[in-house]
Amino acid sequence: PHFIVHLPTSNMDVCFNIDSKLGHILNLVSDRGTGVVVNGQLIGSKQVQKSKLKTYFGTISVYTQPDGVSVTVSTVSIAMTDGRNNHSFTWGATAEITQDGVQISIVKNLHVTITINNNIQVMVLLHRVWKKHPVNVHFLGIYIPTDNEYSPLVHGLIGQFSREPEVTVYDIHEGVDPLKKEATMEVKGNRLPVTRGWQKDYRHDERHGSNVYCWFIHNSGKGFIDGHYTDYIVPNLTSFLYR
Amino acid sequence: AILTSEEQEDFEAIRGDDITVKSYKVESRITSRFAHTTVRSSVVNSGSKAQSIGFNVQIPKRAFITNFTMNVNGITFVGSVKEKTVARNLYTQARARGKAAGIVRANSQDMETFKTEVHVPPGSNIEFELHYQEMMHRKLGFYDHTLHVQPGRLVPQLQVDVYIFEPKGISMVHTPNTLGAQFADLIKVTSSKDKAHIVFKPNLQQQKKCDNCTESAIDGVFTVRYDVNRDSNAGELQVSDGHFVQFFAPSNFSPLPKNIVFVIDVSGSMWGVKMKQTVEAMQAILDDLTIDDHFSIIDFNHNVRCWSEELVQGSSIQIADAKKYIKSIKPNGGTNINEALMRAVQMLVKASNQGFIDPRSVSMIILVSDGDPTVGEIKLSTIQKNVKRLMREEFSLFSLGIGFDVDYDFLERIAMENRGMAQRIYANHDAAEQLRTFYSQVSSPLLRKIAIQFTEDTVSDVTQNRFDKYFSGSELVVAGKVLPSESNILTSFTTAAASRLDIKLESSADTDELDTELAKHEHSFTGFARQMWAYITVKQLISERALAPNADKKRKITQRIMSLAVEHQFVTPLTALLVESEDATERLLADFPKDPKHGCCSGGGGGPVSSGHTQLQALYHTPTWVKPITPAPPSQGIRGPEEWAIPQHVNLVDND
Repeated sequence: PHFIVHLPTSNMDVCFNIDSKLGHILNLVSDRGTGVVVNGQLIGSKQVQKSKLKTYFGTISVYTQPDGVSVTVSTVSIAMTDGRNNHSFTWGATAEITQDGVQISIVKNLHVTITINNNIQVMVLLHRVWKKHPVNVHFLGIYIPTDNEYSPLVHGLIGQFSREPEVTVYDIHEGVDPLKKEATMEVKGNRLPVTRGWQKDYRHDERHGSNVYCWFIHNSGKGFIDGHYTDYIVPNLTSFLYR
Repeated sequence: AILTSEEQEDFEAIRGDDITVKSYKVESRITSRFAHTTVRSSVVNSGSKAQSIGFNVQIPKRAFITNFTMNVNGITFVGSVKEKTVARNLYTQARARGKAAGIVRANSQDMETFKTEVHVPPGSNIEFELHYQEMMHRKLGFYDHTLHVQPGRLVPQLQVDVYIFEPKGISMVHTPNTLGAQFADLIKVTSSKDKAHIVFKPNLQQQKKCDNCTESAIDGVFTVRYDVNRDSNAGELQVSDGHFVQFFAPSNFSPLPKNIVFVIDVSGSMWGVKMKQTVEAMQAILDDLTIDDHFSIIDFNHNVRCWSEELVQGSSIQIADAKKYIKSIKPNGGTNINEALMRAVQMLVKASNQGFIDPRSVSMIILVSDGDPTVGEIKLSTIQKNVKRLMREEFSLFSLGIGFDVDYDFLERIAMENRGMAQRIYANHDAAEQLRTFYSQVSSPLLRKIAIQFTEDTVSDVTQNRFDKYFSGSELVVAGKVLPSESNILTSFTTAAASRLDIKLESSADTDELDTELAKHEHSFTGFARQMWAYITVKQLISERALAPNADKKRKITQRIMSLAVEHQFVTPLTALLVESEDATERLLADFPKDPKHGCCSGGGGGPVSSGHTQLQALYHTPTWVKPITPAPPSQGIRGPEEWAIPQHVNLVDND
């Protein structure tokens, strides 16, 4: 998964990849204050290519307490449960579902937006590929607005950046790749080598995406994210982060 | 019918001093749950004397006959549906000239018998062709298409073909073994993604009851069972020929909790098989209840008794106690339906007022009765008014009429008026199974307050589009006309309430796509959407008419039914099929048969009836090529030809 973090005060985008294993569940947002957790489980492509198995998000789960409502989005269906009742929808139809403070809006074959108590929103985008492709698989993207109203306790691979860190980028110079400049970033007391590159935002064009130019942090975001990326691996789709 | 040489040999072999059926072919074309069936028979009077040759077909009660034609020695009789009075007048004119005959229609519980007889000289060839249309209803997760195959004799060319086309794809299709185990291997099913063809074509030997027998073993129901693919919960919207049909059958929802009051008739007439089967069914039904459900039981004869005065939770202890209670009941005494129903409604009202009922749960009264009220309020219309007055919008009443003596029309009216449905239960050895099957249909309500709507000014003449409940395994269908529009996309919006959540689903369809697709399929029924809309509308109008509050409203509905039925050629309670020779000098008349007030079939002791249906001798005053028959003794007050009056089986329209 390719992470893009927009820092509104610094007016820049920072990206990093998390290169974890098939089946791992990564915590994206963990907020014990509002009781919301967002996790994503990794799937792999059908075959190894160039000695590497690509990983993607195959399942995204949004869970909210104390109601115990869980919305699990996969490339096949969107399931909602409150612990007692289970309801399932497919990507095949545009729909709106409301239960207590949770609202789900499905746009047929495109994306689903989950809104909790009108102040926390998550959009999951469906990326479908040709079914018979020998390597590629359907996967999911996730988009979380910067103005979500979390509690001060929020954390996670994305949630931690709701408290925007101070970032300074300097010493911009030509890099090995003439298209990609290099620089040094100071953040959270760390000095990190960064590379100027671009990632894709697929919200408005699901096939081609639009370019988002960002400073790329190497080694799975080390130094930019708190701790190590393995700290964000959780046991279940509804697990909060333990720190 | 042209026979192959082998078939010709078969024909010669079975030909005798008798009536010979050369061919008997049944073909059904099902497109999007709508079926058009044609039954064709070619018969020869192979005897040495003039004989009556009959053509009997059993058709499902829910079907509408759309045409009947007959060719007698080259003279063709063609049918057309007309308003009943118009048809009768024309028929009467023909009768006055001695040029008329009757087609008999009679009802048993599930099937209707269409019978006609023609008296013809030896060597005569007659070809009969009957057409009818019906809509498949989904129950317990599948559609059953049934054809009664009863050629009566060995037939050289006997063939049944069922063609199915479902645009979204067929998820499963098979033929349950209802015709007889010996025929199972003779039924061939071929299916692809969206089409299926089922054919049954036994040769003469395969039709025989035994190797050396001369009787046909083929006498029963041929069933095709199938279901369709559903890739989303939003349902399936289809547009064809200026009409739309929306099918809605979601799954993957948790069932809603239920509050059920079982109201069971334990009057003296329930003694024996009926009570035994009811007790057996209730054991299984009670076991199906869960801790989320609430229930109680009221048993009534001339008194009304409650197992529990209030609804209780479906815990294992309560269920065990209820089962024991049911087993201990000894039927006796009269029948006080009014009091029993009042008590049941009051129980639900009390529970609701006390906040005991989850607002998102489903509340039902399930009434099982075998007869008319004999104690307390006995006037049915008053009971109907009492129930309607006390019931709340969120409660439903389901009625099961067990046996032949029950006034099913009454049970159906009170159910329909109170957001439920009614079903007949045959009082025989499998009544328990029938009761359980009925309960299975209503045991899993998934959604409440379903509304299927469209953007303003995109559709018109929409059939019922608001439904109180949706049960798992069933299907809601809405049809209507598509208004001209710049866009070629029609969109529907369905709202409903599930357990704890509200949903709004969107479906869309291209208005031209399906017609293009249908044109490619040889056996599809291209006019299905138009006919299905008319079928649903007429059915709904007939139900509305039965509940119309005054004569004026009833009259307006009557007019509408007649107009639609004539336009779409449906034989209904208000229209008749007039069959005329080419020069319009000879006529036959087929009316929609009326259900007998109490059951049918005086001869039957139980089970689906294949005998005992009302018979009228056909009276046919002949042209040159037919000899007259001797009139049969009058039955049920029918007078002979010299004193011919309006046939007793003609359905007189209420308030007309």
